[in-house]
Amino acid sequence: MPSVAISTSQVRALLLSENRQTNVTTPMGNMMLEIQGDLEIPETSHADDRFSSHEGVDIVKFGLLHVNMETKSATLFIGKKQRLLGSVVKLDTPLGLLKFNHKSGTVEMQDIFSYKVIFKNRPLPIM
Amino acid sequence: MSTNLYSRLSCDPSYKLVQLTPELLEALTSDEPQLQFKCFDEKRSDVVLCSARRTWLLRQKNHSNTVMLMREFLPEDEQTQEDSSLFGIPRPINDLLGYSRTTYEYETRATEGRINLDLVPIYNGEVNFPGESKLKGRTLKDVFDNSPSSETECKVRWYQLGGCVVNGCPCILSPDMLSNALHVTLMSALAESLDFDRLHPCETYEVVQKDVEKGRSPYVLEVVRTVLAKFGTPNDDETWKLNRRQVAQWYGVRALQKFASRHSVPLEEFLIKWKSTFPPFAGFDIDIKMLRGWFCEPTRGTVQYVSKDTLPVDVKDRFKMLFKLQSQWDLEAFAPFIEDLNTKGLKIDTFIMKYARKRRIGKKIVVCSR
Amino acid sequence: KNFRIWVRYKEGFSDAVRKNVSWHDLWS
Repeated sequence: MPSVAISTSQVRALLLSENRQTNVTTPMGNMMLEIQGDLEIPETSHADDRFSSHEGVDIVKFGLLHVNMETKSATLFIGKKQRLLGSVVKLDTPLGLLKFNHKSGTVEMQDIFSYKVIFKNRPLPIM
Repeated sequence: MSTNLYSRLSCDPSYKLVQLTPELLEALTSDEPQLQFKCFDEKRSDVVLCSARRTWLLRQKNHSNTVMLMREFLPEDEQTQEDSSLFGIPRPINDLLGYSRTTYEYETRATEGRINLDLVPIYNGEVNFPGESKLKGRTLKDVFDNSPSSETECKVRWYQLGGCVVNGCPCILSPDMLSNALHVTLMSALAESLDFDRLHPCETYEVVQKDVEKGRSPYVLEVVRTVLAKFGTPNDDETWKLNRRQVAQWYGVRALQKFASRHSVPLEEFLIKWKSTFPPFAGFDIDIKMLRGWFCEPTRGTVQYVSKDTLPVDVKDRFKMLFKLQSQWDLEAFAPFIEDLNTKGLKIDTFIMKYARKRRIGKKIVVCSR
Repeated sequence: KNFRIWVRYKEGFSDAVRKNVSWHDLWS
């Protein structure tokens, strides 16, 4: 019968220390971004200074995020043309982040999200 | 606060999100062993999540938004940003890299853990047990580890099923073995005036050994332990309180099987026969209502055994069969025959009304076919 | 430049579909 234990020592320590997320990023440095739509970014690198690499992996700079933690409002600039208005919301049910390691066949719960930044409105042009 | 957002061109698909309900958060912070994903088999069964004490069915909730998981990082080539590219917002103070995207979350729904009885042999008192059983060499812990269930639920369910460990081999006591063991245990306990509210396995085993024939007795300590655990509730001090109703029910079902299988019998006659199956002076109360779910009344005032093995799995067929056995049922007598089919957890009379008709006769509600 | 970085907006949001998870799904 297949089974796998979930390694939870990391989040257990977090929960017991009562070091909870109160900002857009978790104490472990993760953030959840949600957009009501499809975020289209290239699948391959191009000769443009938005493309670079990190730890051997190709990455692209796709946007700029501004958050006002007092008002819990957020603005997301996508590329050079789109501006989205959104907010920081507290999740009704926190979400555990599970990492499945296919090589070792192990599972680890690495973090807990209590907040997300969500953009539900139609993108506006950048004036 | 402003942040530069980056994304990997190819996201890492090995991350998933699971909803952490209050029960799960409690399991995470307890001292008990870890959470596990378990599944009966790789191809067909559903994955469950188990803590030490509880089991949840895993459900995938898809959604139509883009959810990107991001983490703080240091870009390898810092670039100075011109003010015009900041669109009037403050200069970014950090950088986030999107490493994964998800289109679903896992929800958890509380469910009953199940024991995997594959390869667990039936024990009927055989001398050379377990013989060449495929489970030889495996322990009860192995059976529990291989079950999509929490350990606590396994332990409770194991004894409910008549689970036992004989000669080191996990097994299930056959109905005959269980009946005989219960009968011998009750007789021996009565003879020695043991307190039925405080039965200790070892003490009970000792009195059973006094009453069985010399030579090899199949009623080893573990069998007695299973009898007490199946028909009792635990006290604080390793003793068991006999559940008299459950014992009476067990005898009642066996009596139905023995006396009312082929033909119906008058109720009064059945009650006398049922009472006669108990050990003398046992003093167990009986009531035909205890056996609801095991019998029908083909004609007024008679009872006949209904084997659960003969009940159709299809809901319409089952209703049809039950109304063929008995044209009209009290709601309380009917419900036990169909509640396992109510998989959506509707109120039982709401569920029944989907396939039958309900009528009120005086204070009673009766159910009949449409 | 022949690439685009863009949000294709969706009018509504749906999350009603739920299904059980197989071992294969868990590891896919």
